[in-house]
Amino acid sequence: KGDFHGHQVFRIVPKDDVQLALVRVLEDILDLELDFWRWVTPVDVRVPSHSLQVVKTYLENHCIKYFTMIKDLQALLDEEQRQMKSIAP
Amino acid sequence: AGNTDTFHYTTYHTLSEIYSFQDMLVAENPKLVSKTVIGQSYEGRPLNVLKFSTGGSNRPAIWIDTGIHAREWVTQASGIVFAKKIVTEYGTDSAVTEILNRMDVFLEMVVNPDGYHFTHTNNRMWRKNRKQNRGSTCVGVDLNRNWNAGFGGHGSSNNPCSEIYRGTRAHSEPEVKSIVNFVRSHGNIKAFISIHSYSQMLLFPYGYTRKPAKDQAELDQVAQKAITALASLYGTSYRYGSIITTIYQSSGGSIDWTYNQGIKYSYTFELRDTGHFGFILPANQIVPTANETWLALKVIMDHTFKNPY
Repeated sequence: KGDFHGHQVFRIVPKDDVQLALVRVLEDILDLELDFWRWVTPVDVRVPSHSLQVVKTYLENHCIKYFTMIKDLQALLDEEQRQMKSIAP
Repeated sequence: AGNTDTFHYTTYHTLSEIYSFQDMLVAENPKLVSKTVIGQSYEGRPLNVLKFSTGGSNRPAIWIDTGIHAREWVTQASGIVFAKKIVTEYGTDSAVTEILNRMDVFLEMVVNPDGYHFTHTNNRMWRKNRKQNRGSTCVGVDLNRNWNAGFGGHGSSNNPCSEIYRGTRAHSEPEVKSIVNFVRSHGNIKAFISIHSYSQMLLFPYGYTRKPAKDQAELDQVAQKAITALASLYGTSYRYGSIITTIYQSSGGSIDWTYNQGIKYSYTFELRDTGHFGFILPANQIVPTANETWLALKVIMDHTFKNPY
């Protein structure tokens, strides 16, 4: 089963279309394995652990505002599973 | 064996649990609910549609679907709540009763069963169906880019590895083709509402072109009324408008196709996240989400009922 340990979801708030275009560039860098949850502003993107530093540096270098929406995705998924199992027939 | 009164609406369910729920609802309400299998998914799962009908033949109908994108779990869960609401409100809620006395409602709770099952067993973040794409190691087609409405245009991808991969041709996917065949053969569907998550929006055509829909003024007015009703429960704030002006350009979407088929009241919802959970909306928000959405759905259904065309 998919393992999302260390994955975070960033909410990125581009201030204009130029910054939005810079964010969209990230989508084409396949090695980053980014998963865009929302393309509309604000942009939400799931970032695997191996790409966290690169994405953070990129956003900061371009002065693009962002914050961590989900700090530990796997923790949320574990909780979701726990809750389902507790009620499963 | 359980029943639909003791069913846990406040948790997420596996595909087999949802299918069991459907069978229970039919068994408990044989004069109101029936199940139609409109086709099979790529992996051979049944594509179940619940029909809510008080009789008649080929009555004007309202279509509601949830779960075209596998990981948007709150949509499939909301579909379960809507189904139960329809049967409990028939005979007790005057609007629902009047609608069902003259019209049928069709509800497809899991448009993408293969993808949904995959989110439970392998990858919770899966969006597309599970089609093996020839010549690629990447799996799946985005079922909301596969419709014959601006197919292949901007806002979709021809790369099988993309989350918005459109497929090889319009209606190539059995999950889409089954609905297309059903809508065409029925011929009397008056409203088509497709439900997604998340970002809190109520949208209408078009997504593939900036050309305004010819009914834009009316669609806009109904949308405003619907989101006002939705907000009346918990204050949840929605944006509304055409897809292309409100979110982004997206080609090959379901409601653009249905609108072009002459189904005037074609809408798509993007349900909650009022907090910051995205696709991992906590299960305790299922019922509130469904309840508020139901109010908006009723506005659209009631408007459709009162404005025959």
